[in-house]
Amino acid sequence: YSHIQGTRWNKNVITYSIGRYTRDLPRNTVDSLVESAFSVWARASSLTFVRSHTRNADIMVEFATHEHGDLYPFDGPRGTLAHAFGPGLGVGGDTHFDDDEHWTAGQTGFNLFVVAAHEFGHALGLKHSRNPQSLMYPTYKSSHSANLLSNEDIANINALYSPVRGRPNYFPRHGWSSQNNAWLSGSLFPQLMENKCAKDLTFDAVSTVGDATFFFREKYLWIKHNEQYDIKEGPITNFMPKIESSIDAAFWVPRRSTAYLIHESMFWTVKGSLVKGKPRALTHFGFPAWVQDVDAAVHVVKTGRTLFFMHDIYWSYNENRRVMDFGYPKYISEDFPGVNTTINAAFYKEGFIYFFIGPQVHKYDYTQKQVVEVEKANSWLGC
Amino acid sequence: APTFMPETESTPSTEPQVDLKLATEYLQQYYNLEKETMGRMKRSGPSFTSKVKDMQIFFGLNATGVLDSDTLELMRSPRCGVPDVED
Repeated sequence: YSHIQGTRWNKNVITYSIGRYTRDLPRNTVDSLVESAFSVWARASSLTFVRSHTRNADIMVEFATHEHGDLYPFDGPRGTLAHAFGPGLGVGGDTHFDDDEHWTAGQTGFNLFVVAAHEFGHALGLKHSRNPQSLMYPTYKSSHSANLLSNEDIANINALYSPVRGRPNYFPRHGWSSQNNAWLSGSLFPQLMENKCAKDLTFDAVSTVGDATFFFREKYLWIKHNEQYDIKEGPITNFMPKIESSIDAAFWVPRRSTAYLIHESMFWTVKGSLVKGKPRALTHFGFPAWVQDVDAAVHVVKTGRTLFFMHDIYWSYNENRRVMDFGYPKYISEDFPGVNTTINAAFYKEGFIYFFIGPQVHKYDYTQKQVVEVEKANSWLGC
Repeated sequence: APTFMPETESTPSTEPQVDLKLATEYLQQYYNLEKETMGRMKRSGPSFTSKVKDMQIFFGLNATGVLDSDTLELMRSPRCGVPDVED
């Protein structure tokens, strides 16, 4: 860490580990809420957070009560909810939550996601703000706008951690705009996309739309009609002017002949080749408020369920009853053996789910519950 | 039957003391108010008043230095344990 501009970490990849858990929430929910709280800062800066399971991570997360070994005892219910140390060795960065509070993932009690995001601001070196709209305002607020961070928060974290120079950026949706990524925008862009058979080609989202298959990457789109390999391609706005962003996830519900295109916490509805109306919020599907984006989505015709994947967990939405199934989120690896990493895109066809993971596609037999084949993602474009 | 409500009875008579204790601990934890080695903290002591003002200014309240109801209500709000001012 450094004292040059106040304390900050001298690196952009920071590790964290969770020590003692609260009994208020299932462990996997605590894992996801903590990860989402880190993602708030990752999305707004060039920081990356990596989960470790050792006790010597940069940021140790603990639940404790009263005296807990750091000279700053907690005070029972209410009052002080949590605290965190600024960047540094040893206790530096460590974040503690008062387990005499009732921690939840919703509006009742104290929302762990919101408090954790605030405390991780301290763990990264930020101080309290006088602006009531800022996440770094000292007192707890149960309701927050969809954008948890105020402009001031974003400016402050980027004042502490300037983007890493020269590092190629494959996932600009983590807060890097394509502007600072010369090879995706400007003169090189068409050239790269013409080279769609690049070995490490990955997709953000893949979905049927009508009688075609849409492949989204950044703000670029390939459209494959049936199995012919005369593929149309170009910026998404050429085909769908209303959509000026990239697409994180997409799925097709044949019964309604409708595709749903998701970008961060919003989604568009597409009928035929027309984008219908305005984007709506992901909460429409019944997600908790802390879900701000999903990695992939796929509709399984056989069960009438749409599956939404985020990090290492997933939700199941009943399209017939239009409600989220009870008991979710669940771990992906537990229900999809062999699929145990973040998914870029998912596509359903004739009883198989094709999980696009990096430059590979894992063909998953939904009935047999196993991966039966692995192929190259660019083979779907005829490479 | 009449119900006995001890809290109601006791709050008015001790409230100033309770408020002072709450405020003193709050300002010691979040605004670097020095702990008094001898005797009790005086509401009107120069450092106590100035720290109350600091806190009122931070939260955009009227900076009177007096423990008014808005100030006390804010001191009772659940919050982060990191101090508001440099330590």
